[in-house]
Order: sequence, then structure tokens, then C-alpha cells
Amino acid sequence: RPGSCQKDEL
Amino acid sequence: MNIFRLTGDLSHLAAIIILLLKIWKTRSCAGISGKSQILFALVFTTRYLDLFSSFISLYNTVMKVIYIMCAYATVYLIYGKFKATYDGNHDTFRVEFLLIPVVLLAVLINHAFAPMEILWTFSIYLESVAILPQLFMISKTGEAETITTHYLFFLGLYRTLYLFNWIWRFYFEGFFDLIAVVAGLVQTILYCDFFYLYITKVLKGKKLSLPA
Repeated sequence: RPGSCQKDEL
Repeated sequence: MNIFRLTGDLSHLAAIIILLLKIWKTRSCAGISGKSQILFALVFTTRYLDLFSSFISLYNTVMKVIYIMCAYATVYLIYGKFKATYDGNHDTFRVEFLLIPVVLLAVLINHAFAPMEILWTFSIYLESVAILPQLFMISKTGEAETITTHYLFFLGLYRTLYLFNWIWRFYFEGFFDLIAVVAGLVQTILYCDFFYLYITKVLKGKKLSLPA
């Protein structure tokens, strides 16, 4: 899913 | 997790705690924009809805919960407990001028047209400009308490460190998120003028006051 990888950030 | 990301998060946490402690210890929220604090509470609420849908790490969950709770505690202190000290006359930034464009932008430019994704994008865009009511308030009164400038410094430093984090992740993990990076750049640029005053005045022991 595009854009899902950054969701580990706050 | 790299050093920029970790120090960025800790800087963010420091900012939030400094503001809470300032209000609590002085029993006053004079000079603090309640509007900015409401916007930050809205930022955390819309971004951290994934607390209910996905687990990333204990660190991630704990930090999110702390940020949200502190944001609402700050709003409560300003509009509830210490309402009498709130300087509403100077907190006159028109928030709808931020919210309407940010909502439109989040609906138009996002990674995926899905409710959670749009809310996440909204929170990223809103965070980048949420400090404007606070900066507007300082420009209006022409001064800020030193402790308030420490708060602003750590809050600005946090996103600046995230920029280095994204450079790091681009080179070592192939990670790149255009929305976060552009919004983070905008957010950092908004602090540049303040950073200059902080370094040239506050760090030399002077109070931050603007020429009339």
C-alpha cells in the first residue's frame, strides 16, 4: 500500500 | 530507528512537557495560544487513530498515548483550570484560514483515497502550520516569556531532526514519503525566523522581544 511505510513514525 | 528520529521524538516530548510544566508551575497560560494547542490535539487525534488498527512497537504505542494525553491535558489547562489567565484577546488568528485549505489539500493530495489515509494526511498538513496562531500571538504582543521560547525551540527542533531522519532513511532504507517531507520542510521553514531570534537573543540571556 503506498504511503503505509511511514506510519512507524510519530 | 536512527539517532535523528530518536532525538526528534525526545525533542518533541521535551517541548510538550516544558509547556505543561510552565503552565502548571506558574498556574498561568499567559502568552500561550490556546488555538495552536487545540490544533495540535486535533493533529494527534487524527494521526494516531491507527492505535486501534495496527501495532508497531511498544515504544510507538507509548509515545503516541503520551503525546495525545499531554495535548488534551494542555488544552484542559488553558480552557478549563487556568482559563482566567488565558490571553484570548491576543489569540486572534483565524483558524478557519488554516483548516479549510488543509482539509481540501488532504482530500486532493494523499497516498490513497481512504478515510484513515486522508485523516493521516490531514494531520501531517495541519501539523506543519498549527504553530502559526502561536507565532501570530507573539508577533502581536511583541514578546514571549523565555520558557515559551524554549518550548518553541524544541518543537521546531523536532521536525528539523525528522528532516535528517528522512535523509538517513532515504539513503539506508530506500524510504521516501513526499507528503511528509514537503510538509516537514514547510513546518521547519516557519520556525527559521524564530530560530534566529532564539539563538541571537534568548541564548545570550536576553528576553525575546520584537521591535515595535
